[in-house]
Amino acid sequence: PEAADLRALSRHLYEAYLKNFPLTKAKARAILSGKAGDKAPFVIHDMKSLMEGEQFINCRQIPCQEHHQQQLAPALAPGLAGLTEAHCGSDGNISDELELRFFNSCQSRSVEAVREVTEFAKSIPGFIDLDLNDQVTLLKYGVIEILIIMMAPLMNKDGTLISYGQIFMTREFLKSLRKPFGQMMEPKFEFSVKFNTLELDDNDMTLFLAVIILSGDRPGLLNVKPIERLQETVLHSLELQLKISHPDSLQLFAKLLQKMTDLRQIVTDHVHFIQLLRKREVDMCLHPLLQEIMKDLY
Amino acid sequence: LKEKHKILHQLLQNNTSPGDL
Repeated sequence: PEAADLRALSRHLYEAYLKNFPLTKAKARAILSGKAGDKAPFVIHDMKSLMEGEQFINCRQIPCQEHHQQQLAPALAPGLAGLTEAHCGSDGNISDELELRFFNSCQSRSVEAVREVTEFAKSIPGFIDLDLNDQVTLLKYGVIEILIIMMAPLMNKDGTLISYGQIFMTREFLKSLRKPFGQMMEPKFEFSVKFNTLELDDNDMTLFLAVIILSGDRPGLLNVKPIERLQETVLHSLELQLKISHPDSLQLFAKLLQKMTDLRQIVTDHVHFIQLLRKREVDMCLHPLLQEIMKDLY
Repeated sequence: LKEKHKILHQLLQNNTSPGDL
């Protein structure tokens, strides 16, 4: 009966995952391997194709809007939605402006992604019964880790899917952007390529995300015990899930838990990059929600 | 904490749409 309860929890969370994150790992991998049946993603590999990417998104904007109206949240990835709203001015360096606009579009997508993660967190049994301050703390500290984990299925060693899987942006192009833009994604690629060797499926990912959210060691938590109790149940469910989905993969559970340590370092570095950006880019505004999350984080 | 994280708090309490953000 206990195993049955754990499987029921796994199914419940998987349903919430599908509801909130429709670009699943299965679909992203199908797109990346050319087996999705849809058109191949538009490839951005230089400034010219970045500008063409804006046109590409413009042409496809209507289906995207419908997507939102149906409350089917898109996958977690930096997007290009905001790119279409701004235009290059006649003055200044067009590449600089494009880079900043791309960064701003990533911000917009991140804000939407935070909302999706929040909805997913609320679906974890017992989460909404926690102290409201603790719910805020768990999200504040967990959400960037979740966003980074959810980027992994969209990435391979050569680049990443963005804009709901409609575009593939090359790793070399991202690396070529001016500092610190060009440095920001490289640690995520390095992490993702290693993480992807674990070959988790969407069911596994679901439970891992819930485990990360329910971390009882976040600074400032008021009532740790109920959080730890919830996490323990999800951990049992994850362990069982991995035994079923990867019977031959020894120590996968332990390997996965070790990734949580790497994640914290990536988040610390990411926040540092953002602080650097705010100093260097006078025209840059950080979205209030992202400001809230990153303020006094690490 | 809630005061310093008004939007997060709002997201937790309501079904905020992306437009509201």
